[in-house]
Amino acid sequence: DYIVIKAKDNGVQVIGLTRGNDTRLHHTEKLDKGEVMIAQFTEHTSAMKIRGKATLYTKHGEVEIDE
Amino acid sequence: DYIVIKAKDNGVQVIGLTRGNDTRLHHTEKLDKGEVMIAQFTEHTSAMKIRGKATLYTKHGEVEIDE
Amino acid sequence: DYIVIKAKDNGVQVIGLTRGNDTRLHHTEKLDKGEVMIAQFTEHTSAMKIRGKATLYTKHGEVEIDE
Amino acid sequence: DYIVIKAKDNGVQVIGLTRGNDTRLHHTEKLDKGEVMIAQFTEHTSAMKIRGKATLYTKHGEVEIDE
Amino acid sequence: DYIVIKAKDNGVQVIGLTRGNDTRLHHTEKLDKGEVMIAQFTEHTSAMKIRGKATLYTKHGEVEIDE
Amino acid sequence: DYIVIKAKDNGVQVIGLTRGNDTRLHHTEKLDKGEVMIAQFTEHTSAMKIRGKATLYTKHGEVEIDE
Amino acid sequence: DYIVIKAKDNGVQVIGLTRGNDTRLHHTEKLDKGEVMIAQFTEHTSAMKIRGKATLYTKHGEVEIDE
Amino acid sequence: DYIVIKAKDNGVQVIGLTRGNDTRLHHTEKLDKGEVMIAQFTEHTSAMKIRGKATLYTKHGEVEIDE
Amino acid sequence: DYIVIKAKDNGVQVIGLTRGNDTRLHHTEKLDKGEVMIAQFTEHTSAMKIRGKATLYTKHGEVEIDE
Amino acid sequence: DYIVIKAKDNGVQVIGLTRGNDTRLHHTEKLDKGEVMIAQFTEHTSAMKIRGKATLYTKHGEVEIDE
Amino acid sequence: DYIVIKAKDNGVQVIGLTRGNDTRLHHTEKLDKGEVMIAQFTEHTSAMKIRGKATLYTKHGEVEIDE
Ligand SMILES: N[C@@H](Cc1c[nH]c2ccccc12)C(=O)O
Ligand SMILES: N[C@@H](Cc1c[nH]c2ccccc12)C(=O)O
Ligand SMILES: N[C@@H](Cc1c[nH]c2ccccc12)C(=O)O
Ligand SMILES: N[C@@H](Cc1c[nH]c2ccccc12)C(=O)O
Ligand SMILES: N[C@@H](Cc1c[nH]c2ccccc12)C(=O)O
Ligand SMILES: N[C@@H](Cc1c[nH]c2ccccc12)C(=O)O
Ligand SMILES: N[C@@H](Cc1c[nH]c2ccccc12)C(=O)O
Ligand SMILES: N[C@@H](Cc1c[nH]c2ccccc12)C(=O)O
Ligand SMILES: N[C@@H](Cc1c[nH]c2ccccc12)C(=O)O
Ligand SMILES: N[C@@H](Cc1c[nH]c2ccccc12)C(=O)O
Ligand SMILES: N[C@@H](Cc1c[nH]c2ccccc12)C(=O)O
Repeated sequence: DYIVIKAKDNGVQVIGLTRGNDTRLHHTEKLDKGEVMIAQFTEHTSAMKIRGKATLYTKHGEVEIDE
Repeated sequence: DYIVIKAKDNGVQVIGLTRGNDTRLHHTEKLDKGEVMIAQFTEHTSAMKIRGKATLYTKHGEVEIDE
Repeated sequence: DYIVIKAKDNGVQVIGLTRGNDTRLHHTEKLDKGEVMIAQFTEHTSAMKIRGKATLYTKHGEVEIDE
Repeated sequence: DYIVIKAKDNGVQVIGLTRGNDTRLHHTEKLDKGEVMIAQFTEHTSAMKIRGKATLYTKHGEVEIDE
Repeated sequence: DYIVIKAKDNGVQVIGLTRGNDTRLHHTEKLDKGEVMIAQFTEHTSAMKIRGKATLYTKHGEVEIDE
Repeated sequence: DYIVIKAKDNGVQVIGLTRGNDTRLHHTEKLDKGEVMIAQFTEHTSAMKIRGKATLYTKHGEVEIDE
Repeated sequence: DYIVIKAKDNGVQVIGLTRGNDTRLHHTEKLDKGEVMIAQFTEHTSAMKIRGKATLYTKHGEVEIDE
Repeated sequence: DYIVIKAKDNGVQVIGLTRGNDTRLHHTEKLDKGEVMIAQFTEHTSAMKIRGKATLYTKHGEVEIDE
Repeated sequence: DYIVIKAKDNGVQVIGLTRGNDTRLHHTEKLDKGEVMIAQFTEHTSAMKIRGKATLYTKHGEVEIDE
Repeated sequence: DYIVIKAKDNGVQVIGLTRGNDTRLHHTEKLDKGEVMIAQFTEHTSAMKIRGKATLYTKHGEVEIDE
Repeated sequence: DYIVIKAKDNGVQVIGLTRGNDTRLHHTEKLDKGEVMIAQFTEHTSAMKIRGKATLYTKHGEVEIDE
């Protein structure tokens, strides 16, 4: 399973939250306008947060972020 | 399996409930307006609750929360 | 496998029934109007009951509860 | 695999039949009008019977009971 | 895999046939008009017979019995 | 995998052929008009023959027998 | 995986060919007009031949034989 | 996985090629007009060749041979 | 997984490339006009090349070769 | 799972991010205009970033990058 | 999983990139106009690059290369 994030502005953040008992940020990837990130769920990442102006593509459809 | 939550207002809460004999809150993630969280079911999370104004995207369709 | 419950009134109850020889309530989660719960079937939960005014979303479609 | 039962009257019964050599009732869950039960097939339940006025939702479609 | 049987008359019989070298009846479940049975194939049941006025719902569609 | 046979006349035969090196009849189930049999392929049954006036429902569609 | 053969004439033959290094006939099942055979691929049967006037139903569609 | 070959003329050949380092013919099955062969890929057969006037049915559609 | 090649001219070549560190030709099968080859990917074949006038049928659709 | 990237300009970068506790760049593949890269998620790559003018093809649809 | 490449000009290159910590070219297959290559992802190949005038067929659709 993976999701696709397309940054529509500078400074978009894709935040990885830890898997396990504890839920904290383990990584924040910064995207500039026009860049795209494709991120899987993994042994270390069981949730993600996205901040900033972007479009998210998942198996449940497309979602506009920060509009 | 994962779900997608898009906050349509500040203070949206995505609450993780523990898997196992006991059902209690193990984590509350707060989202600001426009932020999106993508959360899996995991070894530690077998149920979730969502409070506040948001849109939920799951395999069973889209659901408006707190309207 | 998970189901989605959207409370359309205060006091909606999502009740977990135990898996195994014996069938009894192990947990009752109360939802306020507008709140949404997403619940999996698990090692401890093999049946659920829902009381109060709510909408249920499952792989077999949408069901209005308590109408 | 799970089924969904929506009680359309008080006194609806969802009966679990035992898995194994022997087939007998191991549990009867009573539903009041408007209540919904979601029940899996399990290690202990390989057949179910439903009595009373209800709607059944399964992978083979919707079935009206007791009409 | 399960099938759904809706009795349209009293005295409908859902008969379980044994799995294995030998094929014999191991259980007959009687349904009254309006009752519904949902039955899986199991370690002990590899064939079923249905007698009486009923509707059968399977992955191959709906079949009217005894008309 | 299972098939569904609806007898449209008395004396319909559903014959189970043995799995393995040798192919012989291990069981013949007789159906009366209106009766329905649902039969799986099993460790002991790798082929079936049907005689008499009946309708067969399989994953490859519906087949009229003996017309 | 199974196939369905409906004999449209007497003397239809469903021939099983052996699995393994060697390919030879291990069984010929004769069908009379109107009879139907449902046959799986098995540990002993990795190919089949059909002779005579019949209709074959497989996952790749329906095929008329011997027309 | 299996394929279906319908001979539209006498002398159609279904040739099995060996699995493994070496690729050679291990069996040629001859079909007469109207006969049908259903052949799996197996531990010994990882490729097939078909000669003569026939129709081939596979998961990628129908193909006319030798036209 | 298998592909289907139909030769539309004499001298069509279906070339098997080795699986592993090294990529070299391990077998070239020659097809005459009208002949069809059905070839799997295997422990020894992880890529194929096709030369000459032919039609290729794969899960990604039909492709004309050498036109 | 794999994605497809088609470079629409020179200097397009396909960046592999490491799987595991730590998230850093392990490889940047540069594409010239018109070139295409097909990249899997692997034991070493659990996220990717794409910079420059390109079209991305994934299971969630087509995405234009850097427009 | 495999992809299909049809060369529309001479000198098309299908390049295999190594799986593992390190990403480098392990094989370049040259295709002449009209030739087709079908290539799997393997234990040794986790990414591919394609140069030159060609059509690529994948599960995400058709892509024109080098236009
Ligand atoms: N550490 C949590 C992260 C998480 C996943 N899904 C969630 C839903 C709500 C809150 C936290 C989470 C876990 O692995 O389970
Ligand atoms: N601790 C419970 C949480 C839960 C999952 N689904 C539920 C449905 C109802 C009530 C509680 C739950 C369990 O793992 O089973
Ligand atoms: N304890 C029961 C709960 C149950 C599941 N499905 C049911 C259907 C009917 C009655 C009880 C049940 C079991 O695990 O099997
Ligand atoms: N004890 C039986 C229950 C059952 C399942 N399916 C049936 C069909 C007919 C009669 C009984 C059954 C079994 O596990 O097999
Ligand atoms: N005892 C048989 C029952 C059976 C299943 N499918 C059949 C078809 C025909 C006759 C008998 C059967 C078996 O397990 O195989
Ligand atoms: N004993 C045979 C029965 C059989 C299955 N499919 C067949 C097709 C043709 C002839 C016989 C068969 C076997 O298990 O393989
Ligand atoms: N003995 C052969 C039978 C066979 C299966 N598919 C074939 C295709 C062609 C020729 C023979 C066969 C095998 O198991 O492999
Ligand atoms: N012996 C070869 C046969 C083969 C399968 N697919 C092919 C494609 C091309 C050439 C040969 C083959 C193998 O098992 O791999
Ligand atoms: N020996 C290579 C063959 C190969 C498969 N796919 C490829 C793509 C490009 C180049 C070579 C290949 C391997 O097994 O991986
Ligand atoms: N090292 C991280 C990379 C990653 C995957 N998905 C992510 C989402 C957000 C941030 C980082 C990631 C991991 O394997 O889990
Ligand atoms: N060696 C890398 C190759 C690779 C696959 N996907 C990628 C995406 C980006 C960069 C490199 C790659 C790996 O196996 O993971």
